[in-house]
Amino acid sequence: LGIDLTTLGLNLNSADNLYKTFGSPWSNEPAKGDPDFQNPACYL
Amino acid sequence: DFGAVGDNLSGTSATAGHDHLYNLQMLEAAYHRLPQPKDSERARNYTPKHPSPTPASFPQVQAPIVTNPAFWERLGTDTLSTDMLFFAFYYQQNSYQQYLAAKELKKQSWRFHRKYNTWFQRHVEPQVTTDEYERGSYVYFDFHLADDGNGWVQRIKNDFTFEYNYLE
Amino acid sequence: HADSTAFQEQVAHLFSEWCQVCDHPSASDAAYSRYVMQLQHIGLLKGDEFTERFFRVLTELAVAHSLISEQIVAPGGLSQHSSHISYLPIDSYSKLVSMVLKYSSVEIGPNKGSLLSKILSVTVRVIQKDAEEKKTSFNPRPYFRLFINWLNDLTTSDVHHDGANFQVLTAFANAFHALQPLRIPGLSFAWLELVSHRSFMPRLLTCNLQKGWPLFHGLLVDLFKFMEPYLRNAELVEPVHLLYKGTMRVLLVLLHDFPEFLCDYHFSFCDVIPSSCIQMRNVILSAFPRSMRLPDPSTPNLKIDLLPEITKAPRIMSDFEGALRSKHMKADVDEYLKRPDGSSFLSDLKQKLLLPQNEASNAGTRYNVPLINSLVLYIGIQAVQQLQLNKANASAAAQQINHNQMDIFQIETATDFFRNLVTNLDTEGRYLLLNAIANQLRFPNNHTHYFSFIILYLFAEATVDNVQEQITRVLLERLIVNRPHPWGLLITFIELIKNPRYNFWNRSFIHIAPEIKMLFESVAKSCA
Repeated sequence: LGIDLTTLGLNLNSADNLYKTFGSPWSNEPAKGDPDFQNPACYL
Repeated sequence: DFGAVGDNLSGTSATAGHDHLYNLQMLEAAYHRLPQPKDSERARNYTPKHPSPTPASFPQVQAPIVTNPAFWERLGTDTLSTDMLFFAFYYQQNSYQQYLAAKELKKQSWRFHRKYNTWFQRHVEPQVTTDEYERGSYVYFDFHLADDGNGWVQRIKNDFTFEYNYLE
Repeated sequence: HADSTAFQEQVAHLFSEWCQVCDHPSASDAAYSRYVMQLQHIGLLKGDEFTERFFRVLTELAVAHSLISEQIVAPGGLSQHSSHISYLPIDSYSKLVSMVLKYSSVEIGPNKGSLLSKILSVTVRVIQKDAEEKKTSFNPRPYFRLFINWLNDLTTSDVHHDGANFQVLTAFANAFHALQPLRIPGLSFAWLELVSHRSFMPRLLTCNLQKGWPLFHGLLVDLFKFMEPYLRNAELVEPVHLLYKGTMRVLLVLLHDFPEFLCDYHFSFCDVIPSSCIQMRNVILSAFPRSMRLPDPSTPNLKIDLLPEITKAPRIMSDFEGALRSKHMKADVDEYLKRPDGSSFLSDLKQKLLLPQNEASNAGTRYNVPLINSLVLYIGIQAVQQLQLNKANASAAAQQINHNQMDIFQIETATDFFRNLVTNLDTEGRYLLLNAIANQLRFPNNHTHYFSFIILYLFAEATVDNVQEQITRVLLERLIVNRPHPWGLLITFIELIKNPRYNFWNRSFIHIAPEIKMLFESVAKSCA
């Protein structure tokens, strides 16, 4: 009967893309560490 | 007879595929050598802009918590720590901390002005808003040169026009 | 000579020099570029066999050094495995490659990116050789680290560098295809984590206007092909179960972030996912374009036929005619659709759908499933196009096509085809045929509309109970698994149980046992 897919650690109702914090196919934990951030040039 | 996907072992060199049993044995072995979270964590060697020697008893590396977005979200709550967001923004340029501080400031309705390189926050609803700009009274965070000593201050600017093409 | 031990020692010496450059606290880009110029001056970056040998020896050194630290000698001299691996050698080597690509002049001009492809193909060969030699003691983690570093350093999500970035992503996609699990099963877990990594998958799927989609489609097919033999059984051994769950996570990210990608390639994924993996297939079939708003299937008196999207064809990026062509059947089908009378197409079709004996055991079925899938979709598409053509030619006030009034005669031949197969195939063949039809019940589009009509029509026209029972089973088994459930499947089942035309609740197999009756009632309640 498959799996309750809401138990795989992904917030399927998230308004934001899941891939930004997708840590690994083997864990429920969201990615830690530096996601792909870009500081606009005017910040520097 | 692979239908829509073609025979996916073609087009790449060398050894033919293995049989199911061999593949399963290799998979079992790989199961005991899964990539660990730290295998993909980037070495976060924070290089201070102006390295200066400090006593060995001082922490010599950044505390891991400053790279955790949740820490910055907590910081944004009370006014005192808003200054810490500004500190990270102006003193840790081009770092992940600056990115997180800016994100938190925006959540607090601060807006970065690209001409003055300063953060503004509406003090009251603007008197005028058009497609190009808004005008009203704003709080802004600035480094104040004064005879009673320099310092970072939050001041009010009345009748200021914030042109949207300067909005970051 | 590139094969001499002297060359190997020279490379080792150069590598330790590089590690010192990296280690130096004031290491700067100037130092890096000076070192790269030195390599260029020695002639190691021309792209010839020296270059290949140079990077091969470096890769082997970096991996060997990172693994040495894994063996720690415990008291009493017995070496024990610890999970601690020092990645310093790997990080230094990956940085060297990034600096070479950044500063060496060979990258300028038409052969840009070729050095990266060469280094990646060298790396693929090193991994292949290592895996073949070490077998169950092969350690994939240093190679995982190497690729993670490169993905972080060499790819970007900054749209201003789309062209160059796409070249780099393509080089990695080709490398991952060469490293696919069927080829290096010991790398499977590391491979899936790399392929789905946030520095690779979203970038390949978002850059250059979907040009990366065929590449990622190929990588997912590589994965499904590897898993297919192990997924046929309900009981999965733990490593396969972990790989399955990992795949489901990746599919959920795709369903949430890139549903159009799953929509466009659903056909080929259904070709390689075993029919027993119902939930995995449902995830793919539940995808719908983000711009679309799906009406709630249980809305009373929902007028499917009046939905604007129901007349539009879905985009099919898979080569769904591939299997037909490989069996040289496409012309026969076209001929049959044009001139059905007197055609022998239907009479010897069943034989053509069977696999040769020697392939049947390996495939786990007597039938050529991709061929059945291809035939069903191809004939359905011809029928829909014929319908739209006739409709366009009919009077301006052409009737809205709907389930009951859909003009059967206009699609007589196609319907004949389905009715004939349903009647003449055995249970297994019919199950696979009905599955191929049910795989088209997705979001509102004219395929969903047509195939929903066809499967209900076959139910209504069936002269024997077991066909109705099998149609019900094919729909029901897709509904009793955990969500998600495709929209087209829900509206078809609701139509079946609500429309008196099908006389569903009086069918004998509904009442065959109390728990079966309860099952139908609970599913009916949850759907409608």
